[in-house]
Amino acid sequence: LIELQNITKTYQIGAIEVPALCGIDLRIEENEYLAVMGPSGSGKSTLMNILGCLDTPSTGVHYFAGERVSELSDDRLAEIRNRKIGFVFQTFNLLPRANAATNVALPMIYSGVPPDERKAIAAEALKKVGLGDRIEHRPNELSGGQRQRVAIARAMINKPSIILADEPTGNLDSKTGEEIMQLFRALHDQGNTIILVTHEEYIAAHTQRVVRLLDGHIESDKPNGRK
Amino acid sequence: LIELQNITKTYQIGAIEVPALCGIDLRIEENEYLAVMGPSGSGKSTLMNILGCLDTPSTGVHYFAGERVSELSDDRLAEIRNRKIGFVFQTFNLLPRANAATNVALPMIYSGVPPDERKAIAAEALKKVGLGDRIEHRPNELSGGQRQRVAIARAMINKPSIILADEPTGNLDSKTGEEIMQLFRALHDQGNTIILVTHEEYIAAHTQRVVRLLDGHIESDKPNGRK
Ligand SMILES: Nc1ncnc2c1ncn2[C@@H]1O[C@H](COP(=O)(O)OP(=O)(O)OP(=O)(O)O)[C@@H](O)[C@H]1O
Ligand SMILES: Nc1ncnc2c1ncn2[C@@H]1O[C@H](COP(=O)(O)OP(=O)(O)OP(=O)(O)O)[C@@H](O)[C@H]1O
Ligand SMILES: [Mg+2]
Ligand SMILES: [Mg+2]
Repeated sequence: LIELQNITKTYQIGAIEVPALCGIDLRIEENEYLAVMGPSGSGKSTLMNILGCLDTPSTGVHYFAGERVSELSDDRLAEIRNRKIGFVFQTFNLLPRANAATNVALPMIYSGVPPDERKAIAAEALKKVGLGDRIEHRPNELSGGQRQRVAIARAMINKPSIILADEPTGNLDSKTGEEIMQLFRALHDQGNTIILVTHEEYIAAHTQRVVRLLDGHIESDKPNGRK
Repeated sequence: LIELQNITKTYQIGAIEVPALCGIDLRIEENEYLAVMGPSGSGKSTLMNILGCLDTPSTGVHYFAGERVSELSDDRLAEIRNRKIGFVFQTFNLLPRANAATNVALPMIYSGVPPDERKAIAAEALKKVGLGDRIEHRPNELSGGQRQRVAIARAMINKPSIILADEPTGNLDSKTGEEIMQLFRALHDQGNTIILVTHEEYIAAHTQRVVRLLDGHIESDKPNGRK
């Protein structure tokens, strides 16, 4: 499904080069359930942005569903990002002036779902993440963990076949975190592919494979024993 | 040192009232080391904003160092916020167009430290949180956990006697999280008061008292056994 061959990513600040990924080889099959772990600054979000077709590598080859991502048209990339991949950002990236329902419905506007249907689907998605009583709140009228859950609901709304979630439970207590993991489990059981960045072992315990990064390299890539 | 008597906080959204704190009584002595825990949306950040004199309660009485906060002048409040209290926000609240050193130095500008001294103290503080090689990076050129550590360095820069940290390790792997907890431990040993919001048990294990919130109430307030 996804293949990375010798991927590097180097950021440029003025004359300074900041290497974030230094030669990553990774192969992910359909319906896998992966955790990406590693120290702060080791390159997890950079890797997720490339997997999600949100950023391009500096060097290396990236295949998505058999196609070379570097040769895809902008329209094809936009379609992949909107329909095939659901992305939960580490910084949520919600629209500050829109309420929770509008934020969750955003991907459906791009995919052409009619307004009444969008409203009903968004309300249902917010109930699923425990925010049925916060539908009209704007991001600054929500707690940190509630904003995170709006971002999770938004990522799932177009029923994408791949979910990329960067630290989805970083602001959630363990009970609420477990509720979110039940949602991901259901998506995985339905045949979807799940890739999570986490620093919490109890979250990684839900996955079937753990890829550990260290200084932009893959330090280890092992099955995780959860059936 | 700090006393809250029957504190409530109700947010207003149009005609809707959102109760966040519903009658909080809390007494914190000097040099205590407290964790505030509880489900997402239970009122932890709202409580921290009141303790940090960043927001006012709807009803109830708040004493800080023997003074009634509601009767303090704006100048006295600004002095307390700048000199006595260091605040690590759940959303970091860094200046996006300033680099890490400038962000960390910000409280020293208000307290009148000369520029050369500020620069040296800021660089030292960033080294202490493991960011000696990221001093000139702006927030969008840093990873999530690196931004969090800039916010932690900034909170400590004026050597405040009270540190309020809202989920300071939410984006950090456990090794980096433990390094930050060593910093807090040193501050506590020097006589400072530390109040942390966390949802991670291994972080709460470092503290001496755990206050658990549930739906805007204190569900329990117990010593934590760490000597
Ligand atoms: N500005 C606001 N306007 C309206 N409601 C708000 C506002 N800020 C917070 N709330 C509501 O008040 C409640 C408490 O919020 P608070 O941020 O204190 O929770 P929290 O315990 O810090 O949660 P988390 O662990 O998710 O960060 C939440 O249910 C939230 O929706
Ligand atoms: N836009 C950028 N410009 C320059 N350097 C960057 C940029 N984005 C990230 N970096 C650097 O690249 C490295 C990897 O960043 P990345 O965000 O991928 O780490 P991470 O593993 O997600 O960390 P965290 O767990 O703290 O979120 C970091 O050291 C960071 O300072
Ligand atoms: Mg990251
Ligand atoms: Mg909070």
